[in-house]
Amino acid sequence: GREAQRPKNPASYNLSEYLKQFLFPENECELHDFRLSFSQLHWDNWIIAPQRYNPRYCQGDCPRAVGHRYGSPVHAMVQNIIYEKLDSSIPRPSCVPAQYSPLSVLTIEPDDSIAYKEYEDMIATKCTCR
Amino acid sequence: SPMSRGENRTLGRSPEVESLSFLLSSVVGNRPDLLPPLLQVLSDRHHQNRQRGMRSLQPDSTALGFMKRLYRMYASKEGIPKSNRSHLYNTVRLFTPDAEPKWDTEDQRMGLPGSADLTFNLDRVTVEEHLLKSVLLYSFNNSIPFSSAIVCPCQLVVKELESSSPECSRAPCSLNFNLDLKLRKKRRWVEIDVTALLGPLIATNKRSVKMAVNFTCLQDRDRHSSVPNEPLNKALLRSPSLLLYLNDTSNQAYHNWYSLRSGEEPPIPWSGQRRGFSTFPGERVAPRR
Repeated sequence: GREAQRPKNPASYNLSEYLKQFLFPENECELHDFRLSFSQLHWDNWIIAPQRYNPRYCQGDCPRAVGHRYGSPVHAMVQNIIYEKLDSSIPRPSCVPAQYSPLSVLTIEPDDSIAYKEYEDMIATKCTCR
Repeated sequence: SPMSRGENRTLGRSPEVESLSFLLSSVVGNRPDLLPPLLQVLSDRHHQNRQRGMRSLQPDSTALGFMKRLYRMYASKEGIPKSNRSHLYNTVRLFTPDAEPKWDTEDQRMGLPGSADLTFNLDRVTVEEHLLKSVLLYSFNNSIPFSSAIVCPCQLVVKELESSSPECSRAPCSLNFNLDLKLRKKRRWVEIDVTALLGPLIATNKRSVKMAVNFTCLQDRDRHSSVPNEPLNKALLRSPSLLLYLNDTSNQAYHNWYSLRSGEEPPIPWSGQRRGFSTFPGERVAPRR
């Protein structure tokens, strides 16, 4: 009990190690590639182009002080505080895509017509913690 | 490699997961609108193919060549729509005639392509896809070696065969073209803008379009006395394809007019006011205010 009450003295820690956890978490939230080919999904006989597609995905830890580095809203910091101070059953902010780019697709339709379409939000280009 | 790891985690190897409809129905149940657009198209496709015993798809090879060229013009290697483009549509659909066209036997004997009745089934055009431009796409086969660009005078008559329909009172039901075709070794397609003819029909969501077309190349420019250019007419692949340049306003479609240069307006669906609004690359016609 007495051990817990004694205020932790930052000086007893290596300050740079202490700060590192805020600035550069090891498994930092970032963008990862996932190159798939439509032939793997057996969709290549109606998707003519592109033949390969890299939707990318976001993965990694969200540090406690998310701040501007991840373009996180203030809410994400509030949720972190709730998790740490009030109720740890509330999840911490997650590493998710924040921006996307479109994709052009050339497909053969069931009636053998051919369609060129441009779809929104098909490739993740930026991650955030929220 | 990341791909195989990802694949094991997301798709797994069990046979059930291989079947697309199982995968999609387990994700959305009976709420297909939850599906992203691409998966929705593929889910419909998978369902229809199972109904038709998985008939393999055979689009017209010439048409496929044209659309692949169009794809390379509009999208980067990774499939991302190019930003430095001047057109405003996010959908292009190519239709080939429904059945084998009915040719005028008299013309056939004279070695002319002659007039043909064509029917195009436009079922795949959705309600949110608004027509900006429609084009008849003719192509020439390789029977004539074009060593250099040649220019040949041609005549084309396009007549919409349901002229009794009310749309015809407001817009022409027949178009005559006198063209000087520029044909090059690499460029064997000829695109004829028929928006004025088909615009009113497609704007009223007609599911099929019937038309008679007569395309004849002539020896010389004096169209009244000129005789048909037989070799060129023979090289002309008989039935044209129909190209529709559309603007899909659904929220899944990519709307690139956010990136328009200042002063350019977002596309206005075909409604008759803006004639000859040309959105085809290379033909920069400033939309009238």
